[in-house]
Amino acid sequence: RDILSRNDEQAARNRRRFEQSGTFVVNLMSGPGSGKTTLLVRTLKELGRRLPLAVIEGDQQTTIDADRIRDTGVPALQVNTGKGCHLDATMIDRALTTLPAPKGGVLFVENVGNLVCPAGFDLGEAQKVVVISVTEGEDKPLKYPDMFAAADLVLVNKADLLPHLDFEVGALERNLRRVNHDVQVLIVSARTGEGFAAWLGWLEAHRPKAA
Amino acid sequence: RDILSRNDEQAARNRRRFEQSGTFVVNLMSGPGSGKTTLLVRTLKELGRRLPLAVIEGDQQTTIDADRIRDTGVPALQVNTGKGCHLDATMIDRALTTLPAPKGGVLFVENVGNLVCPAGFDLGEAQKVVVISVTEGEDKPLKYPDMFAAADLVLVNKADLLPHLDFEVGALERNLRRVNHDVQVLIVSARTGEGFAAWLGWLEAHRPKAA
Ligand SMILES: Nc1nc2c(ncn2[C@@H]2O[C@H](COP(=O)(O)OP(=O)(O)OP(=O)(O)O)[C@@H](O)[C@H]2O)c(=O)[nH]1
Ligand SMILES: Nc1nc2c(ncn2[C@@H]2O[C@H](COP(=O)(O)OP(=O)(O)OP(=O)(O)O)[C@@H](O)[C@H]2O)c(=O)[nH]1
Ligand SMILES: [Mg+2]
Ligand SMILES: [Mg+2]
Repeated sequence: RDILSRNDEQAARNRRRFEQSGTFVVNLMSGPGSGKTTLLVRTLKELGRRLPLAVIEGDQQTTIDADRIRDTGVPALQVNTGKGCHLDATMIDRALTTLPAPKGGVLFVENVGNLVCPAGFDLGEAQKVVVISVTEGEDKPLKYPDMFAAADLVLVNKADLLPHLDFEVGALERNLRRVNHDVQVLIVSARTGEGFAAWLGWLEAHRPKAA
Repeated sequence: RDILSRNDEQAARNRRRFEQSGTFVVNLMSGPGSGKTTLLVRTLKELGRRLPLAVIEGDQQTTIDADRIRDTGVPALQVNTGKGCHLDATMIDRALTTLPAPKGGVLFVENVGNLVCPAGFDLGEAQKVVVISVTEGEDKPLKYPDMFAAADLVLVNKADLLPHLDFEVGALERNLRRVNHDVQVLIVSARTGEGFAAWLGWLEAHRPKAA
């Protein structure tokens, strides 16, 4: 399909640009309400002033998420997709004209809440992180396989709610391994901070180090 | 756009067919994991043998949801959309060649878990019911406005989890009324059965009565 190959060309241009500025770019995806913004707000506070940070937010409407990010002091740009259900590489290229990629730092891109289409659109990111919350059920990796197959890391969020659910983390992991055998999985809670040492460690380990 | 007008023509044909067979069709939509299937399983058991029932399930992959429905004894047909992120009127027309619309009964269509695209594709249904769970946040109606604006009824599900969350039902309703002023809202729990008398009452009140 023409759309995807044109998108891939723009994504490759974005990626070269990120490599030149030494910017580590993470594409954060999930269904609506899994906790992407809440996770980002805590992550940005924990990363603190150690690194230059920026966030590009994708939503159909509103600047609610970008406002939540800006409240932490980190620059954020809101992209509104209207009827569109995913971010694409051209939207990221356009966003960078207003929000420069942080040199030697981290750029988080929070995609539109959707477990289907965002999986197919490369933005030029270095890593794809998929968030799923324990309230959504163990079967999602099988029912929405493209998204979980594309993930470099899966964050299982809202672990603080486990005592109140019949959710079985082991069943989720077994289903996940059927569509993405080697993917790394971390159990976290954006509310309590559980699992954040491992998540911040993963970010640091995957961030390109300046030569 | 051609796709939508062709879809609307097929939806109109579907609707005429449903009117002729006296079938009440409900298009059930939500983000992934809000509880559509769990709600349906309890609803079908409560409706029991009073009415002829059938379910069309939409998912990217697997027959997991149709299997859960069939376990209740109600006929169900699984439509797999592959890379597609919504059901459309042609898929429903095709499904009806295998699963006849229940005469004088109720046909539930559980759409693909996605708060964006399904809102734009008329299937020929009589009513659109949107499910949102209390774990997804109060801001979703503002961020995914098309879906909530299209809703005839909103079911706020997983009410049993409210004691463990900071979620404010009033805030959700205020946000909802900004995009859909007159929509009806029911608070339910598919797990405990809370709110089901009102939900079953709503179904009965909207079901066309045979002349
Ligand atoms: N209990 C609990 N609730 C959480 C956690 N993380 C997020 N939430 C809640 O989940 C809801 C949705 O959180 P958001 O951060 O807005 O989710 P999101 O993925 O950014 O949503 P969209 O951008 O709209 O797709 C809110 O009510 C949060 O308070 C968590 O770790 N534990
Ligand atoms: N606590 C609680 N959990 C619920 C309730 N309804 C559903 N769940 C849980 O929510 C998860 C998802 O439920 P499903 O019924 O599969 O949701 P769905 O909307 O059909 O999901 P998709 O078809 O994949 O979009 C499962 O773990 C259910 O057990 C409820 O009322 N209360
Ligand atoms: Mg968000
Ligand atoms: Mg389901």
